[in-house]
Amino acid sequence: QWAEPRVCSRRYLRVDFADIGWNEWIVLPKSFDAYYCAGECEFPMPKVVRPSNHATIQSIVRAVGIVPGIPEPCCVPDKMNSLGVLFLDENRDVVLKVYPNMSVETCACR
Amino acid sequence: DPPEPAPPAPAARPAAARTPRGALGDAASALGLGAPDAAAAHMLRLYDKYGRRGARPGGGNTVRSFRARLDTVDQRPAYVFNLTSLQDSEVILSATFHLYMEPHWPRAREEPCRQRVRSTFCHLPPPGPPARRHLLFRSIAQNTAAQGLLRGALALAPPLRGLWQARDISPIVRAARQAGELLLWAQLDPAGGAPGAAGPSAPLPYLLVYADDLAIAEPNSVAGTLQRYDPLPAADPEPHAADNGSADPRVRRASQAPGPLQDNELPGLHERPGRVPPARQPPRPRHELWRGPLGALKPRPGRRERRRKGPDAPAASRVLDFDEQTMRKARRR
Repeated sequence: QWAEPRVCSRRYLRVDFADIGWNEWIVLPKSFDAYYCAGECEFPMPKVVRPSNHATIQSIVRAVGIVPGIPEPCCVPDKMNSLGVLFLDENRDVVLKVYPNMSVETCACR
Repeated sequence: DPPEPAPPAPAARPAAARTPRGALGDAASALGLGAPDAAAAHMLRLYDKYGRRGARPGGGNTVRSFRARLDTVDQRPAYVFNLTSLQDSEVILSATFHLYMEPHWPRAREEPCRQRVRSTFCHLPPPGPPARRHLLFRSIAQNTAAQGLLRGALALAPPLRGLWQARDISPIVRAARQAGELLLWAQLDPAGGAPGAAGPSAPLPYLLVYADDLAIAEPNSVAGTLQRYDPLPAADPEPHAADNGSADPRVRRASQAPGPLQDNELPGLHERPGRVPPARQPPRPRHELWRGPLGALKPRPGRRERRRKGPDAPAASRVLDFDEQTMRKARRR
C-alpha cells in the first residue's frame, strides 16, 4: 500500500474464478490478471493520467470553485483487453467465448 | 504511464497466456472431460490458440462444441446434436462436423490370400475401394415426433487409416437454425449399414459452431452468460423474482422493464436529482440495486429444477415473459 502512487494509475488485481463461485463451469482460465484503476485526478492533472478534454475542463471548474458540488474527474480504465474463457454450457458442452474489456491495460482520468 | 506497483510474479504473464499442455489436461480431467471426449480436447486446443489477447476464433468471438448422442431414429441408429444452447444473438459464421473414421480398405483381406493362394476365397477378384457412404443430416424442432427435413448430405470416403475428418456443414446448421429446428441428427444412408462411420468403440463425432455473439459487447455480457445465480438471493423478499423458469441463460432486459411500455423512455434517465421528493421513493431492495435501472438479471431456475426439466423440456417462449403477479392473476381468473 505504501508503494502505491496517489495519482490515478493501474493497480494489480488477480481474479480467481473460484473466489466468485464461477469455477464450477469455467474450465480455463482458473484466474486472470484483471487489474483495476484507482487514484486521484486532482488539478492539475499530469499528461500521464491521459485526461480527456472534458476531464481537464471539469478539473479546472472544480479547482476554481465557482460551481459547487463538482467532483474530481474519475480514474477509470482507458484501454482494455479481451479474455478468452472456456466454460461448460447447460448441456455440459464446452464453449469458448472471447469477452471484450476483461482486463485493464491503461487507466485515465475521465 | 504512471508508475505501477510491481505485481507478484504471475502478473508477468498476459491476461490469458499460452497455457501449458499439462494445465489443459488438468483442467479437462478436473471437469470430467477425459481423453475420450474429443470435442473437449479440441476446444482445449482452440483455447490454447485463441485464448490470448485479441485473437478471434474463426473471425468471431464464440466457438460452441456439440457432442453427439447416439440415438435411434426411424429404427436406425443416428447421431443427435442438441443445438438449443445457441443464442439468438449468435450469428453463425461456420460449422464443422468432426467424424472419426476407420479404414474400410481391403488390406486385411488381401494378406491371407497371398499366403493361401489356392483357397477358394482368394479366387474372388480383389475388391476395389469401398463405395462412398453418405451421411444424411436432418433437423427437427424439440418435442417433435416427425422425422425432420433433410438438410444436407456428406459423402464419406473411408480413409487409409483411422483418423478424424472435419467437414464444413455451415449451410446445414444455418438452415436448421433458421427454421428453428435445433435438434440435428445425422444418419448413414440405408445402404450404409453400420450405425457409424467407425466401430462401436470409436469416439463419437462432434460439431463445432463458430459464431459472432453480437450481444457480447453489451454491458454486463459476461454475467449474462457466465453468472448462473443471483449473487444476492437471500435479500430478495419477492417470491416472483425466483420463479421465472427458462432454459435461456441470457438476460432478457425488455421482459422485466418496470412501468408502462407505452413510451420509449428509460426509467429514471431524465429525472433530475431533487425533482422527486426522496420520501416518495421507497428504498430499493438489494436485488434491484444489483440489477440497476437498465437491466435486470434474470433469475435462473435452481440446478435441481433445471436437471429435472432436462433437454426435453419445452423451448423457452419467444413472446414476452409476464411477471409472476400477472400470471397468478390470470390463473385465478
